Order: sequence, then structure tokens, then C-alpha cells
Amino acid sequence: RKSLFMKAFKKISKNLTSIYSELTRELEPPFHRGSAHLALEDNVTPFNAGVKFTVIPPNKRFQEMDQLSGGEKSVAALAFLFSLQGFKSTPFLILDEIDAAFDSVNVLKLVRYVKHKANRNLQFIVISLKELFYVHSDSLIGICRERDSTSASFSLDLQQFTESKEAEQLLVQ
Amino acid sequence: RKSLFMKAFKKISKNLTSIYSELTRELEPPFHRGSAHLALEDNVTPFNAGVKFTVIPPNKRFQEMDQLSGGEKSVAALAFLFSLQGFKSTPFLILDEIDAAFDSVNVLKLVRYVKHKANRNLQFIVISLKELFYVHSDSLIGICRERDSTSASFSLDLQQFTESKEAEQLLVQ
Amino acid sequence: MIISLEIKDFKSYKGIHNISLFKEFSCVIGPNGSGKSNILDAIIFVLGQKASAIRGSRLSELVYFGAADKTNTYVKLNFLHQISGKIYPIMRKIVNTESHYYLDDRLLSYKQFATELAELGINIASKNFFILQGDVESIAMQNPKQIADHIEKVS
Amino acid sequence: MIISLEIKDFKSYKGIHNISLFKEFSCVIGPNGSGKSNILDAIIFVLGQKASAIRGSRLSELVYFGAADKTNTYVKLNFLHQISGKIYPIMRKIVNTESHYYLDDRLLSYKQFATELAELGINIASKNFFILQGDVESIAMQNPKQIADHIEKVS
Ligand SMILES: Nc1ncnc2c1ncn2[C@@H]1O[C@H](COP(=O)(O)OP(=O)(O)OP(=O)(O)O)[C@@H](O)[C@H]1O
Ligand SMILES: Nc1ncnc2c1ncn2[C@@H]1O[C@H](COP(=O)(O)OP(=O)(O)OP(=O)(O)O)[C@@H](O)[C@H]1O
Ligand SMILES: [Mg+2]
Ligand SMILES: [Mg+2]
Repeated sequence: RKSLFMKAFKKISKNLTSIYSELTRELEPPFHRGSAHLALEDNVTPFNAGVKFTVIPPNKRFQEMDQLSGGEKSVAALAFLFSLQGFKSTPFLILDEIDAAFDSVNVLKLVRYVKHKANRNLQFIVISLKELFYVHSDSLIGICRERDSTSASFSLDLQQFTESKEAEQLLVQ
Repeated sequence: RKSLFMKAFKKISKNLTSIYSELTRELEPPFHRGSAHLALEDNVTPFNAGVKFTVIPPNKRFQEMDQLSGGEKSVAALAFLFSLQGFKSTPFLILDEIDAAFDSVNVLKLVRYVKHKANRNLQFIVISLKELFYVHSDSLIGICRERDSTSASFSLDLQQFTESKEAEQLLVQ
Repeated sequence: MIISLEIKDFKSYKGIHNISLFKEFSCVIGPNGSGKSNILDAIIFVLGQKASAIRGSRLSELVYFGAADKTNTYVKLNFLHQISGKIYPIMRKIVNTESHYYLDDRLLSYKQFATELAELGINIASKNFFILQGDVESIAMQNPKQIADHIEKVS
Repeated sequence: MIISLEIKDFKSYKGIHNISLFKEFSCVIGPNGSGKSNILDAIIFVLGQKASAIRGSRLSELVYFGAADKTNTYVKLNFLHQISGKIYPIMRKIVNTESHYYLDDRLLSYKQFATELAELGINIASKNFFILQGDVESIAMQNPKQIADHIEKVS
């Protein structure tokens, strides 16, 4: 049990550090990054004790998680959930309103992250209320309520439209 | 203790029903409203048992809270918190990102609610990431980070600008 | 890659709904309460998650309220397997109070279903292919012991 | 009505900051991590809430990290009392490890402070004048017993 846990822990910890760094990298020079860390509280029986999760957002000094802002905690939590997913590969990821607490800069960082990761072997299906996010997707599935309160769906292929200059620039960096 | 609780319960319950109805009232005819209800689980020693909170969003049928959508639960929760505040009057209310889960329609319903309630005797100070919400306020306090990561603030009086036609229409209804 | 979904009488989806045009990066959009999370629920439902994992529901609560025939609810997911280039229809039906699982139109036991999906690269037991609404906010509030539990579940 | 705030070396506010132009309906806006919730923290701090109610902090954690003088942190709130039309300066200073409370520049005990604020219509004990970030999401997840507790706290 311990070796299973340690194997998972090492991989997830490594994922987390790289994912958080990527997710928080600034959109403009000098592209500062944040750093994240998972630490075992008990090295002997790790699964019995806790795992301490700490992050330092770009350009900030160290603080406990509960002292961070709502958006900063949200980015950290998302990075952690992504690092769990990286442990066993999956052909698709379905994400429900993960950007609820994000300001526009964090939304764009998330767009950059998803656009870099999405491909035929890792499909992203994301539920979002934020236009700033979903305008960058390849297709939209629109859901609405009929008069009788049941759901109806419509799909729109966004790839038939050309990408804006800003969107292209976002990805190049 | 029981009579204190019952006095509070009756008032809060009454507030909740009217606040939820007002907060969910549709923006266009026929202006359907939702309904909310607080029920005691134990009439004899009410504070020992629970209080059942149920809502029915406009045009929907009855379902337990946990079956509602994220945004529907959020509107219900906000109505409950507002009903607690109505119990003892206060000269101001400070609200931090209460609209995180709201779509644009719910944001506008919240704007309508706040504009109707705000006056010299009940001031609203609301932290929000949504432009659709904060463009309707009387003034903005803008916060940003300096290079050394400390906060700086700027204030802007919005009353010096004229209100848009849509904003006026929103309030008339 | 998920190509399309066919949903019948599942939660707020009355009758048959074909949802297509899923691409490498697709977004599901719409107002509060319209049925977006119900799409996610449909996907995790067809991929073998317990009804209780869907907002603590019972199987009967997943059937559209007004369904004329209360025993014909199903979700069918068309999955493109990149390695073989073949499209596999994956289906789960609610028949009375139990679930029937189909892959390629063959009725399978849950065990066989899970095994065959694993061969296609879909690990339904590891639950790592979805993030539910509110999961991010809840991780942000957790203590070290809970974080350790997440790691343990995945391993 | 809150007219203005004066904050010195409190959380992310280095040095003295004057925040004015609060009106009947004002919004605090800005990016994640910029210091918006810290403004709410400053207001509930000056109005006598425990440091532990502010994200579980200790009094020392509320002092700006890099404060030259670690014992000069204060928040001053200018409150317009509608009935009298008079503006009252309400202040709380962190002096070493304790808080000093002032109303109208008079140093008061916590009890006197709470009493005099109540006479101005501000009930600091009932905590009903603020909704913290995440409170709405957390109520949405609560069970009936917890809902009952909220009602009890208020009564
Ligand atoms: N068995 C059912 N029959 C009919 N309607 C149902 C059933 N189960 C759930 N619903 C409805 O589905 C709606 C919830 O849909 P869903 O959670 O997908 O919304 P959403 O689009 O994700 O909204 P939000 O943006 O607020 O999260 C609820 O209003 C509920 O009444
Ligand atoms: N004592 C302190 N000294 C310096 N900085 C501090 C101190 N306490 C907190 N901070 C900083 O304040 C920031 C949090 O600010 P705040 O919670 O107000 O952000 P916010 O604007 O509400 O963001 P969000 O939109 O993400 O909720 C953190 O980045 C933290 O590093
Ligand atoms: Mg949803
Ligand atoms: Mg905040």
C-alpha cells in the first residue's frame, strides 16, 4: 500500500509543480511563474497523515493556502486536480465551470493551457459561463430551456471562422 | 431559547419567501417568480433538529436542493443569506463575489434587486469580477497590484455619467 | 475522443437528443439551469459511474420526470478510438431499476464493460476524466489529510 | 453609510491608503489577488471582528509583511450616521499583540466600543452586515441542521 501511494505521490507531485508553473506563467514578459509543492507530513506511513499543499503565485512571497485570495486558491486547486488526472492517462477531460473564480487574466492563462494540451489524444469538453473563455474553443454546444422547462441543444463549429489576432498571439507565447 | 429561535425563524422565513420571489422574478413578461420555503423538522425543540430549505425556481417543478443546478442553488443560498441580514437592520452590507456562479440573466436580476434596495439607510458595497454587474453601481473602487505586489486603489464616480437606456428599463420593471 | 452523444429521457432531456460536433476543444454553454451539467452527468452515467455520484441521485431520479415510458431512458456515447480509427457506440440503459451496459451493441456485465473500455483507454474506475461543478472550490478548502486521500484514491 | 476608509500597513496595503467615494451602491473591482477581499477584511476588522474570523488569521498576520514599524497598523472608517448627519471616525489599531478601539478619537474598551456602535445602528455582534467570499457556495452545500444553526446564531 505504501509503495503504491509513494509511486502515485511522486508522479502527482512532479505533475503539480509543472502544471502550476505552466498555468500561472504570466502572459507578458518577463513571464514570471508561480511554484507549487506537495510535502508528506509523515514519511513512514504517508497515507495515514496528510499531504501539505503549498503554492507561491508569481511574484508573491510564501503564505499558507488559507491566506491566498479566492482566485489564487482556485488556480492552485485546479492545478492539483489536473495533476491527479495526469497520473493515469485518459482520452478526454470533461470540466464543469472550473473558471468560476477567475479574473480575465487567469481565464486567458487557462485558455493558453487548454489550447496547448488539447489534441486528438486528449479532448477537452469544458462547461463555462465566460465568453472570454469559450470563444477560443473549436466548437460550441449550446444548451437552453424550452417553454416546458426541458433542455434543447444546438452545436456550432467555430473552426469555420478565422481566429482573431489576439488569440493567435496568446498561443505563440 | 425556543421563543428566541421561533421569533427569528418566523421573521427569516417570511423574509426569505419575499426575497427569493423578488430575486428570481423574470426580467420580461409574464414576470414569473420562484418560491422558497423554510420548514422546521421538529416543532417541539426546533433548534435541536434541522430547518429544511427548499426552493422552486420560476417555471420548474419541485426538487430537492441537491438536484438543482449550480446557479439555481447559488441564487437560493444568496436569498437565504439576505433573509438573515434582514432580521436585524444594518446601515450597510458588504458582499464578496456573491455572483460567481451566476449567468448574465441572474446577474441582471441581482442588479435590479440591489438598485431597488440600496439607499442612504442601506448602503451596498459589492466586490465583483463581472462588468455586467458593476457598470450599474454609483461608484467604483478599483484595486490593483503594484510592482512590489502591494495593493493600490483608485476611485471613480459613475454618477457623473448618464445611465444607459437598458439600465433604466431594467429598474422600471 | 467523444464524437457525439445520444440522450433519451435522461434528466432534463425529454425524448431523444443528438448532440454532435464535439471536437478536440469544445465548450458547453448556456444559462443557469438549462442542462449543461446534465450533459456531463450523461457522460459519466454512460461511463459506468454510480447514480449516487451524480449529485447523490437514485437511478429513478435520472429519468426525465415526464417520461411517457419510464423504462426507456438511455445514453449512448460514440467514441472514436484513435489507435484503431474505429468508432465504438457505448450505451447504458435504465431498465426498471437496473442498468444495462452495451459496447458495440453487445450487452455486457459491468465487469466486462469496464474491462473492454479499459482496453480502449477509458478507465472508468479511476474517475480522473471529469471535474464536477464545485470540485475546484472544495479542493481549495481542504486540509492535508483530505489532500492525501485524493492521492490515495488515484493510486 | 461608510464614507471612506483609511488603511495603514494592513494586509497587502503598504503605508497609508485613503479609499473614498463610497456611495449608496459601490463596487470594488480588480484582478485576482489584488486586494479586494482585503478591503472587506479591513472593514470587518475595524468593526471588531476577531482576527480568526478573517481567513483564520492571527493578529500578526494582518500586519503588512514588510511594515517598517510592526506596531503601527490601523484601519479607520468614517461613518455617516444618517439620523444625526454627523460623521464618526471609527478606528482600530494593532498595538503590539492587542487591539485598541477608538470612536471619535476616544480610546474605548471593546464592550464600550460595541455598545456605542450599536447606538449608531451598527451591530457588530450579529455579523449580518457582510457575506464573505465563498459563503454563498458553502450555504448551497449545507444540510438542515446547519441551516438551523445559522438561524440560531442570528437570534
Ligand atoms: N429527472 C429530471 N427531469 C426533469 N428535469 C430534471 C431532472 N433532473 C434534473 N432536472 C433539471 O435539470 C436542471 C439542472 O440542470 P443543470 O444542472 O444541467 O444546469 P446547468 O446548465 O449546469 O446550470 P448552472 O449553470 O446553473 O450550473 C434543474 O433545473 C433540474 O430541475
Ligand atoms: N500581511 C500581509 N502582507 C502582505 N500581503 C498580504 C498579507 N496578507 C495577505 N496578503 C496578500 O493579499 C493577497 C490577497 O488579497 P485579496 O484576498 O484581497 O485578493 P482579491 O482581490 O480578493 O482576489 P480574488 O479576486 O482572487 O478573490 C494575497 O495575494 C496575499 O499574498
Ligand atoms: Mg451546472
Ligand atoms: Mg477575494
